[in-house]
Amino acid sequence: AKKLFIETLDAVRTNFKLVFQELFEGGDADILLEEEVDPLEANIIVKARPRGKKILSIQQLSGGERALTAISLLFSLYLVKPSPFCILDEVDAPLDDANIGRFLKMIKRFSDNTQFITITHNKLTMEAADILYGVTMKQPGVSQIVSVNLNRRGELEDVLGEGSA
Amino acid sequence: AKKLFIETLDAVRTNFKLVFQELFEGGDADILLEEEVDPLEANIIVKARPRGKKILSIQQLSGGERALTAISLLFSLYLVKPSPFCILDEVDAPLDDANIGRFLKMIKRFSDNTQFITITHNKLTMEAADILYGVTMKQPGVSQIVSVNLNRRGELEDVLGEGSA
Amino acid sequence: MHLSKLQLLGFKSFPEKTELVFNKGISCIVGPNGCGKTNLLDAIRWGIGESRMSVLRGSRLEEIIFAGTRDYKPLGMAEISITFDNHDHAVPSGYDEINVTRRLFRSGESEFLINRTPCRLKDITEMFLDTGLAPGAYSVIEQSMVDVILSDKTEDRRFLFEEAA
Amino acid sequence: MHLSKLQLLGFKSFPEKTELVFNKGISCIVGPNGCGKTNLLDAIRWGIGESRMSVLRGSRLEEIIFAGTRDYKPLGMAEISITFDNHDHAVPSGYDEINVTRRLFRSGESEFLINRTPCRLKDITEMFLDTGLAPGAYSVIEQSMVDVILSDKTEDRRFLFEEAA
Ligand SMILES: Nc1ncnc2c1ncn2[C@@H]1O[C@H](COP(=O)(O)OP(=O)(O)OP(=O)(O)O)[C@@H](O)[C@H]1O
Ligand SMILES: Nc1ncnc2c1ncn2[C@@H]1O[C@H](COP(=O)(O)OP(=O)(O)OP(=O)(O)O)[C@@H](O)[C@H]1O
Ligand SMILES: [Mg+2]
Ligand SMILES: [Mg+2]
Repeated sequence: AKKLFIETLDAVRTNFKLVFQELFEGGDADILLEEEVDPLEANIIVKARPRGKKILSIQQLSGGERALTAISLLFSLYLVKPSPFCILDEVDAPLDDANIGRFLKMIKRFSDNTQFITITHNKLTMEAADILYGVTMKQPGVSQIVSVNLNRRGELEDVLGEGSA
Repeated sequence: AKKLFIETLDAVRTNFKLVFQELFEGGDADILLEEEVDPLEANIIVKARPRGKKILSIQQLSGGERALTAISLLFSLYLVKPSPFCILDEVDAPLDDANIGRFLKMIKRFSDNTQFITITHNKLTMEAADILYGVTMKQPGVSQIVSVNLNRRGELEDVLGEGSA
Repeated sequence: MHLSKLQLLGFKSFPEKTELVFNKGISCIVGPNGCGKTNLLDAIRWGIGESRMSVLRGSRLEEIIFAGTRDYKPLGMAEISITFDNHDHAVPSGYDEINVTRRLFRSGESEFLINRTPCRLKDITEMFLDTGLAPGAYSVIEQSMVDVILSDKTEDRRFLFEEAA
Repeated sequence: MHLSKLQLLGFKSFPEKTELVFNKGISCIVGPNGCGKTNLLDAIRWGIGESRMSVLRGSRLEEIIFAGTRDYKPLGMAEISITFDNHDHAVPSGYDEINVTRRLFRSGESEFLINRTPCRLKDITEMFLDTGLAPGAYSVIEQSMVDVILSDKTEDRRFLFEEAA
């Protein structure tokens, strides 16, 4: 079990460096085991350094940098042992447009092997989808699904524009 | 002190109902003190019911509904005792465009008496501002401020489009 | 393996029989705040065996069942059916298609079926054990996970690594 | 009272002398992830007396000071100066303009000034005591506050009500 865990950690670490560097356009990242403790009990330490910046603690990273680092780590785990589908619920919320673009480019590559379901309020994420489902509450408190053709922008506006919470 | 606290609670409650109903276009909300406990120690219970829905626990509300409920409560406190300025750091992230619109309309009204500073990635929030400041890192890790004229879209695009974390 | 169909009846904000068909590739779910998008994610999780109410955003089990609205009566049962395309035999069963159904009644009673054959909850969770779809693993990524995966407390992070091993 | 100017030198990602002028009304700060927007908010909080490193997103006090980058050396001091327009005498001092300066040196030493007169941290926090700008009150609203203000643990919510009283 210890051997399997260490092998998994090494595989995840290798992926983490690559995924991080793609999403951050450079920089470096690492995963380390706490020293002098049994690997099956040790703290797993995450280090992340965006391009050109000095290594600071994870806490000092910005909201968007933290989100992108967490996404990099989750994708690194997934690459070691892919799940059949992956659901992403508004993970783009703290990201700027450029980071959303890199994130979507990576998802499109993975989508040959994995089914992705994204939940979003962001137009870029909608445009990256193969198919769009609108959820509406024409009657308050009652959800209904509307299948939205990506070419029918008017329809999309209706679904999105539908008033408040 | 007990009297002051109860008066404050009543004032906040009155505001909360009004603010909530404006941001949610209806529905109802309340703040209650835990029964049978000294008001200075009691739990403060928040109830929120979007229009047409049944009262459910705060936990069951959606991400955006929770954010808007929290914003309503914070604004209700502010209306009882306004602070000279209010800084809002990406509070629009979980909100859909219609809710952002109502939120901005309310801020504009309050901005006669209070200075607002919004931090955002959202175009609607940018458009609601009187003045826009861009923060850039032309040199990695070194922040600089650029004052952006709302009419100079090209300049805004540069500031926003500037690459990754 | 991939998700091919999700059917809901009486689950949270979906009182009426509702069906979503998924393709391989990227599906995107959109709609205003509070319209039911995350509820669809909860439905998928619940259908494949998640039972922790903290994850399903409720405090009592019966909060899964449609509670009624101003205009609709509450229902007595929640049912989720998920159909998987298993042509690649990621789940080592003989079936090319796997249909999982889970029901909860207000009495607290539950029913579970795999390909229309009654079974126990355990049979459902064990079936998905080696596919990366275990509850709490990395096939569902939401905003709140960012802090979990980067926090100082390492147990949640460790759990994800063990899932990938 | 309103904020009229913020000056930074050596504070977090702002090694160079930087100035922002604020008007009454709505100012909006924009820029890519990690460029320094929330650092500006940290600067304002720190300048008016916030000292909790958990709030300032650091673990050691010296993380406030510019740590250097690949191309810049670390600095030895962080300084924030905030100028308030006090024509309405919200702060009951004789001054129409109040300038607060706070410095931190790598040695751990601090300096505090009000209108260029050395003072203690206590003098700064007490000056703002009745203006609603107390640390942790409702003049700074960020995403993470949503869960805090709606959580079951009522102490944080209670603190806000006491601030408003
Ligand atoms: N048992 C139930 N019966 C009826 N309605 C319910 C039930 N449980 C939850 N809901 C409703 O579901 C709504 C939340 O839905 P959901 O979390 O899916 O929204 P969402 O589309 O993800 O929104 P957001 O964009 O804000 O995240 C709540 O308003 C709540 O009223
Ligand atoms: N002491 C320091 N010295 C140098 N750089 C620092 C220091 N403390 C923080 N930083 C840098 O500041 C950056 C974070 O800035 P900030 O949190 O203001 O970003 P932001 O603009 O709010 O981004 P987001 O849109 O993602 O929230 C980090 O990348 C970090 O490298
Ligand atoms: Mg949601
Ligand atoms: Mg920020």
